[in-house]
Amino acid sequence: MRLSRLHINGFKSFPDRAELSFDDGVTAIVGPNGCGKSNVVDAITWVLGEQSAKSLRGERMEDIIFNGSDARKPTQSAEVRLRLANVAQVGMTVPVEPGLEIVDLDPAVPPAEGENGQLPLVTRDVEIGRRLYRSGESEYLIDGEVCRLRDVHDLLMDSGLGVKAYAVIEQGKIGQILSSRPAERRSLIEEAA
Amino acid sequence: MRLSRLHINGFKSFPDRAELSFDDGVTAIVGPNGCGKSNVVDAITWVLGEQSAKSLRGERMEDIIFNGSDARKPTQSAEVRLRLANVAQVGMTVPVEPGLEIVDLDPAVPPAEGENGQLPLVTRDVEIGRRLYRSGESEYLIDGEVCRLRDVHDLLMDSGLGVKAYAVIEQGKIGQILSSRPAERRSLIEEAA
Amino acid sequence: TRERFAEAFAQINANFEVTFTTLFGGGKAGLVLIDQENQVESGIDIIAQPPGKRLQNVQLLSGGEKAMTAMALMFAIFKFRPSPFCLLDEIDAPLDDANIGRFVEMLQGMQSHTQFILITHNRKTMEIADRLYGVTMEEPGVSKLISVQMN
Amino acid sequence: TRERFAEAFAQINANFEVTFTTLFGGGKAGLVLIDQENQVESGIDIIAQPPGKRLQNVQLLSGGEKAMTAMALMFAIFKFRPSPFCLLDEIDAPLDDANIGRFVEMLQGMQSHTQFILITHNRKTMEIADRLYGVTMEEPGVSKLISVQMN
Ligand SMILES: Nc1ncnc2c1ncn2[C@@H]1O[C@H](COP(=O)(O)OP(=O)(O)OP(=O)(O)O)[C@@H](O)[C@H]1O
Ligand SMILES: Nc1ncnc2c1ncn2[C@@H]1O[C@H](COP(=O)(O)OP(=O)(O)OP(=O)(O)O)[C@@H](O)[C@H]1O
Ligand SMILES: [Mg+2]
Ligand SMILES: [Mg+2]
Repeated sequence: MRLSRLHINGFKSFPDRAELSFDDGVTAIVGPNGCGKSNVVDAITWVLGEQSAKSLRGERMEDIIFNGSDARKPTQSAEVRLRLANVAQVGMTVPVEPGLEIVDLDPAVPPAEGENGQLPLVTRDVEIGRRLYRSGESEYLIDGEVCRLRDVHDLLMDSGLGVKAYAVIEQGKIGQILSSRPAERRSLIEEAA
Repeated sequence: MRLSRLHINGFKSFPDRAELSFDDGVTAIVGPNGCGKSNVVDAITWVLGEQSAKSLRGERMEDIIFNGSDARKPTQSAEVRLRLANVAQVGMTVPVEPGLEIVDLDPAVPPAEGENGQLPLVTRDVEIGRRLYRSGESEYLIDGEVCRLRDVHDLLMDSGLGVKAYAVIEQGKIGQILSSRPAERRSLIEEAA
Repeated sequence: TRERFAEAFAQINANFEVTFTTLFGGGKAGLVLIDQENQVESGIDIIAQPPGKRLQNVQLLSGGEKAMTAMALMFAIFKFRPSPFCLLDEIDAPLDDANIGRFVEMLQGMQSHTQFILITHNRKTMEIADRLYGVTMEEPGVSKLISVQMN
Repeated sequence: TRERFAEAFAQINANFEVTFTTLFGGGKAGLVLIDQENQVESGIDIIAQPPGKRLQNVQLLSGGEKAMTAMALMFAIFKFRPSPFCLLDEIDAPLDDANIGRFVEMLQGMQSHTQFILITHNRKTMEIADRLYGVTMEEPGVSKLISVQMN
């Protein structure tokens, strides 16, 4: 499964609609200090369900709604949508791709038909979305339909996006791995186990 | 007053004698990762009296003695000497240089003879030194004579080098100023007051 | 799950020995359970020895060496349990050119199974991008995305 | 000392407004006593608004903006109570070229009264050095200093 497209609208320093497409391989985001690069990362972790405003550098979740600038008024809401491609259909087993070892498969169940342990597979594209209004109301969406946070969470768990702790390294945080306490390092390993 | 020369011998990654001279203005230290640049900064803070091994990235103070490499054995001691030029003679008032406002002078005492508030002044060069032996023994030196830590401390206080908190910004620490707690920021101001 | 942890620990440790020596061009590294008697709860220590240097407490390593060691560990975990994508925000900041070169080579080795999204100010890192987005703020306070297609 | 603190606070605050606008080419900043009723013990908050942006919690600033703001504060304290020298270890790491340019200009304005010792990987920063020392480790684990005289 892979990321396909990201839409940002009203989130942090993006008052206007903005869109990024992701291909395979490496996407680089560049630009001067303060122009909004880390805000793009925040948008991705936010739509994937980040619940802590502090992890997004805010004091309260409302801080992630565009707050205005010299020339612009604040927006009334923030919306981010992330399109995912080749997502394993919820309820089906995840494919064993060469080189990709999925260790949470039940080893007692042997791979079914197909070579290289490839299981017959149903995948689809799916778009998860999240909105926050200044009133405090917030919505989660799957393919444009309002749903609960838990539905988004389940979808992500099944598609292998559930473990976040080491798929994102935030700015300035690389040093913390070595200065963290032994117990915290253990939980890094436990999360992967 | 200014820094004039630094001698490092057996401190951290410097098993052999090494020497830096400092002119007025800007001195830059460059080189690849892990080659010893921050260790030079550590040598300066150590000879100025740093008491915490943790501030020097060590677990115990013995960690700052050269610990050996593939080809070399560990040394038995570490020594750093820092030569200071134009140090106000202890007990005399500090000169009021143009542009340099020394706010701890007693404002009730008017500048004596000389223009621009320059006081007749005795200054000298002085060399402070520090040694640590693997046995745990440690020595402080002024101009090669063994003295107490307190004598070095007094000398530095009189010469304006007593406040360390903001004359040194360690690698990776610039971010802490903004993320520190309000009380910690207050003590930064208090130290300068 | 005690076995799952033990299995994960063993594999990640083995991966770490490899990623570290690849990023450092030598040396040795590993993970150690602090309390061997109590594997169920024990914390984990990181052992790291760059080539030619003696083994010391990792805190004595330089800023760049710590970043490379942390990256080696992250990639070791990643090879054990790959995530479809990986977001890295300016992790090349403390690195010199030679280390950025080795970091970038390791990314290139992993990118066929993983989408990498990198934020960087560094030219060498930008050069391996298949796609480049520039973010600008011509209007103060308002971010704008510009796509720069490469390859 | 209550007056000494109040005096220091007022001057550093005034300096900070200037150093910030110099480093950012505009905007506003200041220090605020959190508890105005209890000036003797009150903690201090930092207010920082880059040019063209709205005032928000400083935590929302970018990595580079935080570094510039922290530097503005350090230099503000420094101008109030100069130390004969100042050791800066890689504080240009999170900065883009334009910001390194402004940081370097500010250093040049202060170097007649203060000796600066800078550790850097950045060419623009190296260019303002009156004296350059290279540290090498040709023999692994053994640092060697090489003097490169400039000007
Ligand atoms: N809710 C918001 N409304 C408007 N602007 C915001 C909001 N939240 C954050 N910003 C602005 O976004 C900017 C920070 O953006 P970001 O952290 O993405 O920068 P960056 O490109 O990563 O820079 P650097 O290279 O310095 O890390 C800040 O100037 C901040 O004021
Ligand atoms: N007591 C010691 N004996 C021998 N080597 C030591 C000792 N203490 C530290 N070192 C070595 O010094 C090196 C770190 O040096 P330093 O922190 O000065 O690097 P640096 O030049 O600042 O690099 P960077 O650019 O990555 O910050 C480490 O590799 C460490 O192993
Ligand atoms: Mg950033
Ligand atoms: Mg360093």
